[in-house]
Amino acid sequence: PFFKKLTIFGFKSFAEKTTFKFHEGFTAIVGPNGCGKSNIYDAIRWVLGEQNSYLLRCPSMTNVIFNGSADQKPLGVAEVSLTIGNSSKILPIEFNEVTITRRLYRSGESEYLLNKAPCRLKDITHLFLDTGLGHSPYSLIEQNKVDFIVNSKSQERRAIFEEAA
Amino acid sequence: PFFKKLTIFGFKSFAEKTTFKFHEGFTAIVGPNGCGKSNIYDAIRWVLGEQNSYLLRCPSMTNVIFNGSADQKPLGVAEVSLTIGNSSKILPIEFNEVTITRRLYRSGESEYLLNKAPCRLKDITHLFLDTGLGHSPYSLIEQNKVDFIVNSKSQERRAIFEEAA
Amino acid sequence: SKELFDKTFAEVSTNFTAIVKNLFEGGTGALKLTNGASPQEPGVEISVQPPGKRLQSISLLSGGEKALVSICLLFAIFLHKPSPFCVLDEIDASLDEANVGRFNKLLNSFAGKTQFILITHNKLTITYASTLYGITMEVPGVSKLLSVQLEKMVNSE
Amino acid sequence: SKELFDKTFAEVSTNFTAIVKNLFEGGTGALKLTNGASPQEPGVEISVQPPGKRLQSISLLSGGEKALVSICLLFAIFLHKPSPFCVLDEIDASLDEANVGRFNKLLNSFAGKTQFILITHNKLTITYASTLYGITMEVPGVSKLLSVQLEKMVNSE
Ligand SMILES: Nc1ncnc2c1ncn2[C@@H]1O[C@H](COP(=O)(O)OP(=O)(O)OP(=O)(O)O)[C@@H](O)[C@H]1O
Ligand SMILES: Nc1ncnc2c1ncn2[C@@H]1O[C@H](COP(=O)(O)OP(=O)(O)OP(=O)(O)O)[C@@H](O)[C@H]1O
Ligand SMILES: [Mg+2]
Ligand SMILES: [Mg+2]
Repeated sequence: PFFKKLTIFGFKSFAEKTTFKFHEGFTAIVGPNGCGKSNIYDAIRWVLGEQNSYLLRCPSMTNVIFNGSADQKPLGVAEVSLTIGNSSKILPIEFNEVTITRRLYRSGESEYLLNKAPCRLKDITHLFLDTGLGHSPYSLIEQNKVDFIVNSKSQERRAIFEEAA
Repeated sequence: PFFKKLTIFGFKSFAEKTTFKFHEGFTAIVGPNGCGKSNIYDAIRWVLGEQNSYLLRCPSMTNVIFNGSADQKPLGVAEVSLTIGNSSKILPIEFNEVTITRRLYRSGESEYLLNKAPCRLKDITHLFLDTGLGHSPYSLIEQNKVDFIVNSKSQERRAIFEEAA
Repeated sequence: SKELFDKTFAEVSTNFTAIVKNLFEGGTGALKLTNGASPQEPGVEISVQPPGKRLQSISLLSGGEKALVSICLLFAIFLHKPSPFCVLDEIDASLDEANVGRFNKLLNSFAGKTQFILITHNKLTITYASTLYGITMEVPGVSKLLSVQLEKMVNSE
Repeated sequence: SKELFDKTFAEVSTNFTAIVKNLFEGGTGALKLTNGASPQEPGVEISVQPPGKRLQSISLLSGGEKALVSICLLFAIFLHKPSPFCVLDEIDASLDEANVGRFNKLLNSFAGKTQFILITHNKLTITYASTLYGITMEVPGVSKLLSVQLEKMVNSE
């Protein structure tokens, strides 16, 4: 598979380090209301470089850091890592396996890592430009937004085609 | 029950005269995608005097008139009637039973009737002012808009409270 | 008038707090007036904490949780000023089974005061209804009323 | 560049017409470029007629039909330029059982080219998945990964 592994730690409701391994075929994620399913979608959008906190349902970006619960104290950092199989060189980079990591501290300071080495946001977004996961990603469909394309104006729909061109 | 009977004829996908009788307890309406369930919701909103075609998913109001299908020709008029039990005098009018009717012709001409006698739109909207079905009806919740109240700005929420006051 | 608005607001927010506790089986809910554009026209702020959670804003709530909050506000208003009639179009679409059950129980507790019509795809919701209308398009493009199952053997809860 | 856009548009609209016929089991779908603000930036018009219907505008489509049209456009783009990865959050929420089945068949036909992750409440969709992750909040406020059911006995169609 393209995405091999996703690790979420301190991001939204994932107070404990949680690792997902992906296999061939499609993966379904299930669970009751409010258990954290859409937070996984947000974590993927976030690690791919999303800068607009509203698209992650957050008034400000530091809201992605685990804010505590009845039994647990808030954490000081959110971290998400995504490992991608790149043997087919779909990403324009030499490695056969690429792990991107994003961290955000309460102070507002953020870090990006590429195979554990610090890098810039630009280095990450540049990797995904040609995969449909770039600037206006048509392959990430948010909850309750499936009919966005049908409801939007004809001008707004252009962006999807430009991304696909 | 408050609403006793609803008759739809020539409104949206109801090409044939269709009558619903209501009984005590709650009524569920079921059916496959696109079969006409939300059109019933629209018919109720329309007969109560709705003037904004966008709230009925129509670019223009004459789009509510049955526009034909593979086997049937378009019709020239849409008509919806609603019969209300008024023995408890919840509506400020003498009758024990009130039937409101709304018609729209392809020409754009519309008619309103109160117990079969022609009346003005104002006569109908005036009847429902105090029932929560008035100007910004909190008791009609459109498909996919249930979280409208949560997603709207604090100023917009005021209207709901004013309607309930 | 301002007094009427304030009185309505006070009653609805008391109801809201109680209904949130019921529908979320715990947690807290509150409504607050905020300084809107002018003191004459304050806005309404909603804050809800599902049991055991510490949310900084209602925008962080999940899809199903947001639907439940809206349902709580609707019924808080009904408690204050019941509407004789209410149409809900697939309001249960984002709810899981447990919440569909809780919602239907809440609905049933209001069934005496308000006549409800529910458009739904949810098999569980259908079991709570006393009249069931099926709509079909056997002839493509034309809606027909399929059948009426009157006074279904409503299982006494 | 304009040529690239035009070429992409032409291919995607051919795909769109074919996929609408498949997902709606008949009917017609088409994409058209409209005169936008400037000839350099045309808008995109969508027109779809479900089988046997004569709609004047796509705004008249039902909730489920609108979701299907968006799904058709998404897969029309994938046919032109497959994305290696796709996350769909409750895209099946407004679909009835028949359309959930058709959607899942369409999804399976793309599973070779694209890795799909589906967040869903729908029992039928779950039967098509090969990996199932359950998320729970046994401890309120903290998400935990429940269990992994690897390589489920996917029923051979
Ligand atoms: N910064 C944060 N710290 C702690 N918890 C958070 C944070 N941000 C969000 N949450 C939690 O995440 C929950 C929402 O999770 P999510 O939206 O993923 O639910 P879901 O599983 O998609 O549910 P649904 O089926 O209703 O859509 C909120 O109730 C909240 O408790
Ligand atoms: N003026 C009209 N003339 C003929 N048919 C119309 C007209 N307006 C709408 N329709 C039909 O109504 C259908 C939509 O119906 P409706 O929105 O009620 O479906 P629904 O049962 O609510 O479906 P869903 O479960 O997907 O929400 C459209 O597909 C269209 O065929
Ligand atoms: Mg969700
Ligand atoms: Mg509908």
